[in-house]
Amino acid sequence: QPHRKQPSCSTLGENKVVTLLLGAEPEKVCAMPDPALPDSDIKALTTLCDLADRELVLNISWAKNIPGFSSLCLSDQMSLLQSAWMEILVLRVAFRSLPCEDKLVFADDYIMDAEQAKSAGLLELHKAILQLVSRYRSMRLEKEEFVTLKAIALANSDSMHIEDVEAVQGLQDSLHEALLDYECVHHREDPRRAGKLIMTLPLLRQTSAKAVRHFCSIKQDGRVPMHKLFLELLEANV
Amino acid sequence: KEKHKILHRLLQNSSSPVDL
Repeated sequence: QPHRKQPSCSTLGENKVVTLLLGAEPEKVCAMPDPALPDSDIKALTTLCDLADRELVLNISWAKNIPGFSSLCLSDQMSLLQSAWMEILVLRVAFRSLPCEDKLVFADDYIMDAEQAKSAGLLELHKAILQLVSRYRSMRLEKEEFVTLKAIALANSDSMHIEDVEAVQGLQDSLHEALLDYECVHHREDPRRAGKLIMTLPLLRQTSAKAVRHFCSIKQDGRVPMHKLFLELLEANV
Repeated sequence: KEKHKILHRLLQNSSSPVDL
């Protein structure tokens, strides 16, 4: 009989892993669209790619602060990030957009409605991310849940190149446990809430894959300048 | 790995958070 551990609610009501994840959250990034450029699809896409590149640097630093991530071998750390980087970016945009109806908050100074998304050729992606936002809004996703789910998305990225599968499984287990523990204390009224949150991950992956495909085609087009880290990760997903 | 130089360098960099 396998040992089945029930989530044990922490007595203080605060899960240590969740607290560490809250502390690891990156600072806000501003988009700062170039005021010298006239508004165009190229300008919008350039602004988004530049913003994504700067967020990626912060997200790599964030990953290193996830309890247990830095204990993985360097190759597995790279594999997880190469698979999940866009999911992390998309989940961050979705969480920032929760207070806004029908708009995506890429940054405080860069909020995009459907009309602007259409002009930038991003309408399909905009709709897909808004579907995710509406799912999280209807659940009233909390910051503690968001940070834990984001770490789970990274640990559960299904890379085909993992060397130490047990170590990655251990990281998934500890983050899963942290989510169960948090829900056990804060959402006793809904014993299925943790499961409901995990069940949003397929839509996150689907949306992220859409975003990667779209930005790959923009890259091939060659009209939008992209920074090296963003290019490197786009190429990792091809 | 050679193809992923920047990711590799950022992960190896011990200072955290990474300077932009």
